[in-house]
Amino acid sequence: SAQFVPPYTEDCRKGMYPPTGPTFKGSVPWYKINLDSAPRKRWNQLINDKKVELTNLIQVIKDLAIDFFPSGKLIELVDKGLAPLVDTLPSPFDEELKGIADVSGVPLGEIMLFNIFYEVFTV
Amino acid sequence: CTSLVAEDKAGKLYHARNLDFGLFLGWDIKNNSWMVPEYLKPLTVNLDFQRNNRTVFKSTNFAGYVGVLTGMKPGTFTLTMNERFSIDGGYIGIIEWILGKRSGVWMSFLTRSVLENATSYTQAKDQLANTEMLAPAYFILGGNQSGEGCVITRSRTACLDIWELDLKRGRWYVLETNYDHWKVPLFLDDRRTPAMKCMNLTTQAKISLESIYDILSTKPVLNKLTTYTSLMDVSAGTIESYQRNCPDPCMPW
Repeated sequence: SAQFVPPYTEDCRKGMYPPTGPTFKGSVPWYKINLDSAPRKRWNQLINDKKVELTNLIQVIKDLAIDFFPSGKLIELVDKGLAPLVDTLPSPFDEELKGIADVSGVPLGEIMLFNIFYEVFTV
Repeated sequence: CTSLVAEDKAGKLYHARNLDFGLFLGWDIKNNSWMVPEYLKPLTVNLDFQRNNRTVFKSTNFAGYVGVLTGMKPGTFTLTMNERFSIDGGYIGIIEWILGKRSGVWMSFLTRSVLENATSYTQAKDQLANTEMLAPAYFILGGNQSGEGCVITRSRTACLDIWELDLKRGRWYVLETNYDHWKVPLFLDDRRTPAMKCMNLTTQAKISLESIYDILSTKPVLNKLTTYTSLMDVSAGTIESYQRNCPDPCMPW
């Protein structure tokens, strides 16, 4: 099939580990999530560290939405329509998403969209 | 996505995956890459979920995403999820949810709950196979005993198939991309055949975390959508994840 036409398919790689070189972008940091703390608080440290990157991701998805729906109606729908749905989620997910929205400053509807993106993406 | 569970000659189990995401969500012409994966990579974190200062489970997440796509309960089981395409998809589940039918579970909340609450491979398999969901999915589950490894193919409401390791018949690994394993993958997106070719070339005698990382670094198993690679050793209780790049020439998916 088209996919087997080199150079898109290569011979089985060897000696790639430990990860280095052009296919290795970087390692991944560790965080603890304390399940004994309140759902609304347990993600605070992580989100505080990553809120810039999270905001950037949400912005790039919003820019895509604007490309398709320049009127901004879709984003408005997400912000106004999805936010109330958070209260329909089972515990502790409802409170966890609210905590993430609090600390990141990203609107709750957009945090909800990020967390249900798997279901939404099927559209 | 590509996920696999493999058993070596000594009966040790490995679980690994490439997390691919962001298809058709905007192409960055300057950098010749999809846009969303480049914003997901710096959000990749390893999480140690604890209760009473003791590890309940570990996972690799995108910060801000509270569900689980890659996780492990040390010494017990490992779990990854790959997307499954179906016309009876998640959007139907969302419409039902909005209309008040709330018997289904959101995919990543199910995986999170299983990792948090299931106490055995068998219990995890049962919950993943038999819980009604809002969207179809593949669950790739590994245990800690010889033979404990399977791919669960789920529709929104039913378990369509459970494909298990079967060492007596030479099935020392199970490997899933994004197509039902009994069907031929889309001819334009066959990552399964190259991945299985490399697994077979490596052989059961030489399978290890290192050789699995090599396989997951082979194009097109590694592609422009790959955000991270995770390697899990359930008996050692370790999960290691690495952000990935796919330098040109590289398949867009």
